[in-house]
Amino acid sequence: TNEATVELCSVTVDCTVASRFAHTVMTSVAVNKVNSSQEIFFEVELPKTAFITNFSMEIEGQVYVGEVKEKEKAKKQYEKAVSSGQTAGLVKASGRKMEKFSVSVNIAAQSNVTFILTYEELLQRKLGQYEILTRVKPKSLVQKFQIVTNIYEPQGLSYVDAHATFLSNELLPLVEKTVSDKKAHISFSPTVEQQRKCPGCDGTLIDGDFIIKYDVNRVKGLGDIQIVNGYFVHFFAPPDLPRVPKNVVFVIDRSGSMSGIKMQQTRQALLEILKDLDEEDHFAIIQFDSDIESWKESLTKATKENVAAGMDYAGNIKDRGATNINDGVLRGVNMLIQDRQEKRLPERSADMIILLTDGMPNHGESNITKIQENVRSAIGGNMSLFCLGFGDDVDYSFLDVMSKQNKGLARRIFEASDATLQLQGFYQEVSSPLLLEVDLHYPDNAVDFLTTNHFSQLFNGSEIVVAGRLLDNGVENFLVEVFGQGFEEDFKVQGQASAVDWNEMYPDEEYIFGDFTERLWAYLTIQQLLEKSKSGPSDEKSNATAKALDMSLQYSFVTPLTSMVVTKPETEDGPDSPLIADKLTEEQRQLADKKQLYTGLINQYVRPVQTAYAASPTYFVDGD
Amino acid sequence: PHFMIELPDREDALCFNINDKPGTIFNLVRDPTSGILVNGQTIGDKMIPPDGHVNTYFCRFGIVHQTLGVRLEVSTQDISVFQDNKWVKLQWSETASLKGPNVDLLLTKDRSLTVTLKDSVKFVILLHKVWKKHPYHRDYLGFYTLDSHLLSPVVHGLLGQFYHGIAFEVTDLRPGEVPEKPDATMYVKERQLNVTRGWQRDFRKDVKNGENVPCWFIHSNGTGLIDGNVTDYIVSGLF
Repeated sequence: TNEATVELCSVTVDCTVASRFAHTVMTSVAVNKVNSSQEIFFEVELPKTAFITNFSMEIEGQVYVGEVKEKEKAKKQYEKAVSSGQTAGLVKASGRKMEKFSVSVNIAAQSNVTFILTYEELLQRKLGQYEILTRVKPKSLVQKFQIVTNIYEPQGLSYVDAHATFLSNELLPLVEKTVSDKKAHISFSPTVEQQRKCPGCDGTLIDGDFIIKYDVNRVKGLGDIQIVNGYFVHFFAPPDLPRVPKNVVFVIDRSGSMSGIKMQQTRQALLEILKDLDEEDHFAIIQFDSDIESWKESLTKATKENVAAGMDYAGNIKDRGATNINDGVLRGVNMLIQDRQEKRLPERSADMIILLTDGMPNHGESNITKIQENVRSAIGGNMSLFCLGFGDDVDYSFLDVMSKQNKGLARRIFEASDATLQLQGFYQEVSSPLLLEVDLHYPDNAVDFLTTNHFSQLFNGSEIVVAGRLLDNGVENFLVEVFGQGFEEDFKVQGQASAVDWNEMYPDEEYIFGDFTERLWAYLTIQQLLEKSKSGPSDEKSNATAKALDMSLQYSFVTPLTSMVVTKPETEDGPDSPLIADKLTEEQRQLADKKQLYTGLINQYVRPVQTAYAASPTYFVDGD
Repeated sequence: PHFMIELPDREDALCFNINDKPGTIFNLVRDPTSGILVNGQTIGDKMIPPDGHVNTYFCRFGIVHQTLGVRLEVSTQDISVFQDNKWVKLQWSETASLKGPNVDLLLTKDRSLTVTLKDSVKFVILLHKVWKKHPYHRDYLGFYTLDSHLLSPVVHGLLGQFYHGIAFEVTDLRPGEVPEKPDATMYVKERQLNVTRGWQRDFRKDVKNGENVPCWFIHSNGTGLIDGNVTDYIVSGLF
C-alpha cells in the first residue's frame, strides 16, 4: 500500500487440518483513509502444492466472487481484457516452495475492502514430518493480526512444533500451542505494539514464514483407515519396519555446463551421500560427458574400505565435454541387470539409479523422446530411476516424465549455496526403502474410484495415501489387505476398516469442514491424473487430462487446467475487468526462477562497485 | 558490428559478427510486453579498404519505450530525446545529466551516454571517434546493455533473445586455420555448430583500445546461435 493512506484493519490466517488435508483461509480488511479513490493491493503467497479454491472481494457491500473456469475459456476472456487495455491479476512463482497471488482494486474514498483467499492441499509426509507453511508479509502494522491453526488427527499427534523466521525473544511467548492427543491448536496474535520494529516507528517485525511441523502416531500393521461421509482414506506408514538394502548406481553428468560451482557441489554432495551408505548396500558410480566412464564394472558392496575408495573417485570428478545422458543411464541399467543375472546382489534388495544432470543431451542420442523410450525399455519396470535436475537450464519435464515412467521421482535442484544440502535431502528421502511393490487391496464391491493403490516403494519417513469412494454410503466397515516385499520376508496384513465418528472423537468441535475426505480424495485423484496426463501411455493421456479438468471444475480447484476468474468492479477509468488466477506448472516456475537468478546477478552488477562487473552477463554490440 | 554475449558465471562468452549492406537497420531489442524497441542502423567505411573487406558499424540507434512515451535517437552527430511531449537535443560535445520522470540520461562528453528507462532497461551507448581525415573509417557507436532483468521473458531481437541466458556446450577442441584460434563443436539451441575460439573487444573501460574478451565465435552472421536468419531482424525504419 502507499504510505499510511491505507490502514490494514485485520489480517487473519485460519488453517484447519483434518487428517493431513489442510484448508486455509486468508482474510485481509483494509480501509482507504484518504479523500480520493486509490488502488489497494492484495498479495499473498501460498504453497505451490496447494490449489486455490476460492477468492472473493467485498467492496462497499458488494461481493465479487471468483469462478473456476476451464483455462482456455478464461484465457479468451483474459486476452479480450488485455486487448482493451484492462489489467488482469496473476499467480506468479515465488521461491522454491511458494507461489504468489496478487490482485489490486480501486477503492473509493474512506471505504474499505475485504479480500478472502482460500486454498487447500494434502500435506505430504517427508522425512518423518508434515509441514504447514504460512508466509506473512503485511508490510505495515495491523490492528488485528492473527494466525490460527487447528489440527485434527484421529491417529493421534506424536509431536507438534511451531516456529517462525521472524520470531524474536519478545514475540516467541506469543505463540500459543495447545496439544492434546488428537488435536492441536496453535495461534499467534501480536498486538500493534508487539508488531512494531521499534517504539514509535511504523515498521513491522512480522515478515517471514510461520512454520508448523508435526507427525502422527504410526499405526502398526494395516495403518489408519478413515471412513467419513461416503469416502475413505487409508494412510499407510507402519513403524519399526527394517530397511531393505539398496543397490544404487549414481550416474553423474560431468559435461562442460556443469563446470564451476555445480560440479563442486555435486562432488560435495556425493561424498556426503556415499558416507551415509549402509554396509548392506551396493553402489556404483558412472560419470558421463560424451564419454561414459564407470568407477568399476559392477556394483560394489558398501564396506568402509569400498566407500572410502568410492569417495576418492567421486572427489576427482571433473567437468569436460558434451552430454550423453542416454548412454550414461543405459550403462547404469545394464550394470544392475548384469549384476542381478550373475547373482552378485542380495535377492531382496531395491535397485535404483540416481541420475544427476543439468540436462540438455547433445551427444549420442539427443532426442529426448527417444531417450525416454530407450530407458523405459531397458529398465523394463525392474528398477527405479530418480532424476535430479540441476540448475535453471535443465529440461525438467524431460526428467520428470522419464523418472515417473520408471517408478521414480524427479526433483529440481536450485542453483544456490545450499545445492549440496538439497541433493543430500533428496537422497535421504529415497535412501531407505522399507517395502517394495506395495499393493493395497479393497473389496471391489465396496469401493470404487480408487486413487493409485500400487506403489513401487515405501520409503522411511514417507507415507502411502489411498482414497476412494464407497459404493454404498452406509458402509461402516470393509476388508483391507496390504502386501509388500520386506527385508527378510513378505509383508502381508489384512484387517477391517471401520468408520470414524468425528462427532464422538471431537465432541466439543463444531462441524470442521464436513466434506474434507471427499475433497482429499478429489485432490489426490486430480494430482495423479495430472501426472498421468504427462507421463502415461499416449492413449491414456487425453483421457486423464479430460477427467482432471472435469474434477477441477467440479471441486473448484485452480489446477494447471483451470483458472479462477474474478470480475473487478467498474471504476471511473473503465468498465469491469477480469482478474485471472492460474496454477503454474513446474516449467513455468522454472522460467520465473531463471529470471530471478538473472535478476540477482544483475543486481550485483548495477551496484557502483567496479569489481562487480566481472560477475554479471553483458550483452553488447560494437565495432570490430 | 560484433555482438558479444558475456557469461561470467561460466567464465565464457559467445560472439558473432553481423555484416550486411551499409544502411541496413537491425532490430536489437524488442519486448512487446514492456513496449521497448531498440533498432540500429549501420554505415560502412568511407571507401573499400585495401584488404577489400567492407566493415559495417552502427551509426544511429532508435530507442522507443511505448508505455512511457519516450523516444531517443542517438547518432554519431547528436542525441535527441522525446519525453513529456517535447524533443530535447544534446550534443556529444557536452557533458550533461538529465533526470526525468521516466528516463535518466548521463552524457559524458565525446565518450558515452548512459540511459536508464524507468522500470525497464539500462544501457550505455559509446561513441567511437575516428580521426576525421582517416582514409577509410568514420565515427561509430557501440551499444552495451547494463540491466535488462525487468524485461519480459518474450524479449527478442539480435541482443534481446539472450537477455534471459543461453545454454550451450563446447566440445571436441581441434586445431583451426590459425594456430591461436582453435575450432570446436558447440551444441546450442538443439543445433551443432562449428565455432572458433577468438576474442572481441569490450570498449567500456578503454574506449580507444578496448579490452580483449575471449569468446566462441559463431560464423556466418551468427547462424545457428541466433533464432532464425539475420534477415529476420532487418526492419524498415529506426522507429
